[in-house]
Amino acid sequence: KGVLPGIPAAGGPGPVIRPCPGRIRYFKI
Amino acid sequence: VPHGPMPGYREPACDDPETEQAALVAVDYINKRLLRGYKHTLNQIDSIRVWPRQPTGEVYEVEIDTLETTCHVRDPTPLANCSVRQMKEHAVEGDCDFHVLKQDGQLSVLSAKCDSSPDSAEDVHRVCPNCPLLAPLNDSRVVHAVEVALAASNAQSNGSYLQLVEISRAQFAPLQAAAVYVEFAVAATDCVAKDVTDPATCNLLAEKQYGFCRGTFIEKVGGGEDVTVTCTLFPTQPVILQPQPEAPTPVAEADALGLEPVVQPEPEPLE
Repeated sequence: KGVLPGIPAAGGPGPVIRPCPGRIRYFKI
Repeated sequence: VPHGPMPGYREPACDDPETEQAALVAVDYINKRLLRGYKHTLNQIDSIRVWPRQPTGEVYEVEIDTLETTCHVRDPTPLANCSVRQMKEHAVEGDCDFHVLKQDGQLSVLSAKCDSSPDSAEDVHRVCPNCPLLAPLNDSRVVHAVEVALAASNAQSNGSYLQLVEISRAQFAPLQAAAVYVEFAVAATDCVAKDVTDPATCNLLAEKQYGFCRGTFIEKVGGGEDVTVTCTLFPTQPVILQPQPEAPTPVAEADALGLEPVVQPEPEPLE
């Protein structure tokens, strides 16, 4: 079943994990 | 499948190992070229695009956020052992864009563009209402505090006379009326501290030996001054000539990547 990237298919798997930005290693200012 | 023509680049995730490897090479690059201030460490990878490069290799176009550490750029302490400056100490963030070439498994930086900015006073006081804020390095009270602290250090030293290299950081302590906290970089000279009569006759050592000092200067209410200062000298660092990456001709490089030909300056030391 083709879906547009970033839009979870109805009844499909959980939310799409956005590839960026990455994890914050310390804190954001 | 995205609409329209496929882009010429691929987009791995920002936390993929290959992305992080390129980001860490880039951070190491800036720390080796910073001329003043403090080492920075990787905080977040904002974006990544990987362009194919003719005839071989790939170019990682990566944008990262960094945070200032408490290690001066001349301090040989490995970055992994440097503490990140905390928000209550008035943190400083860096924002960098890099082009990193990956060829034959080797990563080398083609271009780097960085800006840094301190956290806002509101943010600092949100986490610590009475914490001191960064002060302008050319403020006359800061300059005076550094001069008094350096003179005190030289007066109590049995070693080389230390010369000021840069004022790196300063804060006005909010509670004590006229207390200034300063950090500054120094270099050893060929004079013995206690014998110096005219500092102008002292010269930096041929094999540079840098150091770093932290001091607190207090102007007492009834007159007079108090100062506490500690200086640490770093081992002399052999000058290691950086192998300059084979910098491709920017325009040809840009064409190969289908990028706008932006003439990237030779990787210069970063201010």
